[in-house]
Amino acid sequence: DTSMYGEILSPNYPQAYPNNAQKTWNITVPDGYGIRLYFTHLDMELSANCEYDSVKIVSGDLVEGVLCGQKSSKNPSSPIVKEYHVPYNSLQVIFESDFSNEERFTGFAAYYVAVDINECTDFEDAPCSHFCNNYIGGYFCSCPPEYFLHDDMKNCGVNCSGNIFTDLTGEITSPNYPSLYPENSRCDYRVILEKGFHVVVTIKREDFDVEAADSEGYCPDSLLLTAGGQQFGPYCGNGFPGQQIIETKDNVLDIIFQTDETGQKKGWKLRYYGDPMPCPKEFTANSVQDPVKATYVYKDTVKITCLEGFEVVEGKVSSTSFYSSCQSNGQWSNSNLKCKPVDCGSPEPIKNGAADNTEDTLFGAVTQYTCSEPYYYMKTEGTGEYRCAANGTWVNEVLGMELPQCVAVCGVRNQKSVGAGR
Amino acid sequence: IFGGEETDISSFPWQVFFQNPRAGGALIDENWVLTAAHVLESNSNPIMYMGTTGVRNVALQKAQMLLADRVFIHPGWKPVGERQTRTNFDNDIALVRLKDPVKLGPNVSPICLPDSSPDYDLNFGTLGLISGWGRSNERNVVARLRMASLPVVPLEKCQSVESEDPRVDIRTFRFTNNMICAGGEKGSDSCDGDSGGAFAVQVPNEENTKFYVAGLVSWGPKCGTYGIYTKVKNYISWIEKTMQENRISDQD
Repeated sequence: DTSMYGEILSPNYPQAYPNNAQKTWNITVPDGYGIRLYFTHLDMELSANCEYDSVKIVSGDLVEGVLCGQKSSKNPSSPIVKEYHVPYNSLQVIFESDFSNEERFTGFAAYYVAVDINECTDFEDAPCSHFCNNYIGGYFCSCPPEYFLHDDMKNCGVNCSGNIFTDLTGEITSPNYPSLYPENSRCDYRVILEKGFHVVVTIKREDFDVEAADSEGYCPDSLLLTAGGQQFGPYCGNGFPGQQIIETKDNVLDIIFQTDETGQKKGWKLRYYGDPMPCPKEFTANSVQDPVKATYVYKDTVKITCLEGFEVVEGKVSSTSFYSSCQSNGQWSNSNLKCKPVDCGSPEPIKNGAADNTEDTLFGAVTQYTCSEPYYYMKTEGTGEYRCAANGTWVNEVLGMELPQCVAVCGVRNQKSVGAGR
Repeated sequence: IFGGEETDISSFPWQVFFQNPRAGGALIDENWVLTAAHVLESNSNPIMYMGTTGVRNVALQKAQMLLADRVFIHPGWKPVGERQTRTNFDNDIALVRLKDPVKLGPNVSPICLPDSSPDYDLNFGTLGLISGWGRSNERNVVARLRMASLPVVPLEKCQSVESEDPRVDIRTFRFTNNMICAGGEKGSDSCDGDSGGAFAVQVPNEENTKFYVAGLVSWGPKCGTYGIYTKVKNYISWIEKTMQENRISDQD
């Protein structure tokens, strides 16, 4: 039980205390208070180191004092013969008497009171990171402007989370850069770019000064970058220790800057930009591209034109060119389209004649039309030879796309030979 | 055919046989037969045959039958009344469009047409070949194809012949520049039943021997003397125009 005050009397007080006696008093005052214990009467057997009879005052593991013998007040206006101040709220008073007391000793009388302790100053370690405010029975911490008190009610930090950057280029710094960054903080930043762009970060060596790592290499304050499963850092120290250009493979970059309660430096500054996703330089065979570039990146558009005699067929529509766009996934749109040899198809049949080649019908193939001799002949000019042209038609040098005409041979008499028979 | 001889159809593969009434025609295209207008007067839906030398029924069964799809008689051909005797054979020419194209072969092939160049003007003495199953010296009804060769002569020769029928005065007949007179040699002549057949003349300036239809057997005063043939060269424009405007396309 706690109390604000109390009285502790030796056994049998004010009569002589018995031999072989042992008694312990546990004093507890409310939290936030210390204990002032003072003796107004002390009459005990004196011995070297108080080894025969003693009253011991113990605070935790620390023996505050051991009393024996007789004492009297040196101040006529005060009855206090011995006084202890303990900045804790619990104390033990342990009385012991041995077996031989040849004289009569009356023991002691002690009183304790709870006294306020100044947590802000009474201890070696200050309880608050920034401002400490003591009151009777306790204390509270407070923070400077733009800081907030963490849940532990002791540490102040800066609110530097939830920063999102979506521009294709930008600059991000630690809080207060180049002034000292706040302690006890966790700042996170996120760069979110359009799909198809990878975040590239550049940090100059001189733009980085963060509390250095300890002897075991652990960074008390650190900068950590993560993107697409890749992690860069944690980084700390004076001068950026990593690569000055960090090329991530993702369009989202997370930046986490954590600081502990000590060792603030100027912080860091980084720049970033979005690097467009590249697309392959290879295109369908038998084609030319426009424009021709060393590299193609996201949003680039290329016109693919098939070489003469080649075409792209989509369903029932054919064309000699198409457009491809470099997409956010690094692939070309329309990559399924191929330039294939123009197919003129089987040559058109003609009346009273035929084409000799109906199987090889691709660009450059040749077919020869002939008429059904001897009763038909080719009326039209030209040799009857047609070539599969780039426009997908069979073309003759003279007639163009016009088909040859086989017309009947006229005016020929097929006279039978008379022979020798009579 | 008077004064001629039997021949094989292979020598005259353009010869068309009109069954009823018996007449002739000349194949000028897979889809067209040229004949005389007066042949079609009495039968505008003739049944024709090609590719056969003989025309007995047995032979015709093996021949290629041609059916008429439409008949085009020259607009200048003047019809006459039933009881009237025709004396005007001017523009005696007609075309027959066939229902189906003929199948060409060694015995079936067209004769060439003349063009309008002077090369195709006929000189007197130019020999032409005539053929048909018409009346011959010996027979009124001929079973096998006959042919004859006869020269072109001045029209006056035809005008000077007395008609076979004494009631008919040749001077009442109309003679025009659309007519060719030929014959007068060894009695070679066309006769009844040969009408519409070709007067075939060798194509001029041609390395390989070819024949064109210079005339069509039209009429004559007396078989065995001279015969009058429609001058085909004068009708080339009409022939070509008619064929072009009335050709059957592949989609029909």
